Amino acid sequence: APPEWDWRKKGAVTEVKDQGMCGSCWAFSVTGNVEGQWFLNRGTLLSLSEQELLDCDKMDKACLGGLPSNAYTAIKNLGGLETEDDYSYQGHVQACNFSAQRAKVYINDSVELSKNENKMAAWLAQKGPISVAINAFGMQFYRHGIARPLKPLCSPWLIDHAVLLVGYGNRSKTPYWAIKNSWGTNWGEEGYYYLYRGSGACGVNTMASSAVVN
Amino acid sequence: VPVPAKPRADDEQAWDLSSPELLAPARFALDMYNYGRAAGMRAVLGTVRGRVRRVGRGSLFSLEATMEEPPCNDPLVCLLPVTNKTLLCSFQVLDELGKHVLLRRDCGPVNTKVPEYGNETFSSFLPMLNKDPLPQDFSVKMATVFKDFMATYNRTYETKEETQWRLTVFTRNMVRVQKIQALDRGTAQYGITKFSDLTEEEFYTIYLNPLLRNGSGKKMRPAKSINGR
Repeated sequence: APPEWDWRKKGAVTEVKDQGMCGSCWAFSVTGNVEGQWFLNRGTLLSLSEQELLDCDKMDKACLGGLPSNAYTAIKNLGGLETEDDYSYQGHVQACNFSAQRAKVYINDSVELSKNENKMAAWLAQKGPISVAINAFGMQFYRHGIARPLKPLCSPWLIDHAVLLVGYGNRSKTPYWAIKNSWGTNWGEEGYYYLYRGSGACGVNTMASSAVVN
Repeated sequence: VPVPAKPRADDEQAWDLSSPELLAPARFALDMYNYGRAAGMRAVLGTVRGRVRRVGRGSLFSLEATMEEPPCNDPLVCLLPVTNKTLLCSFQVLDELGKHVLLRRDCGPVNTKVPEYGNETFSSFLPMLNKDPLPQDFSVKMATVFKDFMATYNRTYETKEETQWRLTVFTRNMVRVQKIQALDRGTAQYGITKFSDLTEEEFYTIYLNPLLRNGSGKKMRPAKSINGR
């Protein structure tokens, strides 16, 4: 893998969004991944709808939580995703109002990525931003810098938050993952969280996945 | 039932239950403990013992109290009816000029050993609270910081009680932040964020995703590995 990479500089990442008082991080992580895949494979960056997943992905539980693998399946079965503008975010579940005619993007499949962080970095640099799920220990009070909680406190077995890897690099020799969160721009570093890379910190390597767009 | 005990250090008062000084902080601790509970679901105070330490212009009360939880028969609220449950709680309440702030609340079943005060490891995590004396006007300072937080994040609370409760949560979170900061080996800085007035439970319930703990769900095919370039 290249020593560092940042898809934000290459136009593959939309603005930081805000899930509000709702446990819909899984929807934001997946739409962020599909936005990147659509940009890299079809050349257009579109901001896609999380509300469609909250309302129409019956395998998941909207604000009570969901799994990226279910969300990819739902997007395939529904026939695609509408844009954020066409199906705007409300922050709570409503009746499904999806229209295949309005869908702007589709996906063909989804894959599970390696748990090896070097391989994850290589995949990210070549294929695009990655949906991951981490233990959110400390994030309630995170302001800036590279987080590296003690392993017992940030156990990889207690995953509870889905986010998007958009890049990686080093800050004064400390390797990091650049992570797009969905708590708005007035949290963390303009909405981004930086997590230590290389030690499986907070389980960042346990649930890496991506959609596939042919 | 008063439980006399000998003082542990010369400068500390003995546990003195009869002192009417304990009434106000004990009642405040009980109010905070019962905050948000419906009538009929509130715990009542059992035995209380406490000691007081003069700090700055106020007093720092360390209380040990038993809380009698009411029986829980409502099938909607609890899965199994629970007979009366007694918890042993330790509280630290700062009283400055009549203004109370709850600094610590630890509760557990009666037979759980409550951590001994003065336990070095414990105290090493709370430098703010272990300054002796506490910073002057600690609660006034904390109230000022809390007001800044409210202005920064445009926070409003409906009642005075809610504001008091959120100040208590905010203060406790400042203590939690110190622990998290002390235990981070990276370069991260932790501090006040827009979530600083939420309890850990509220934050977890509202913003996080418990389904992820069950693993990644439907099996996806593995991605082809990237052939190095």
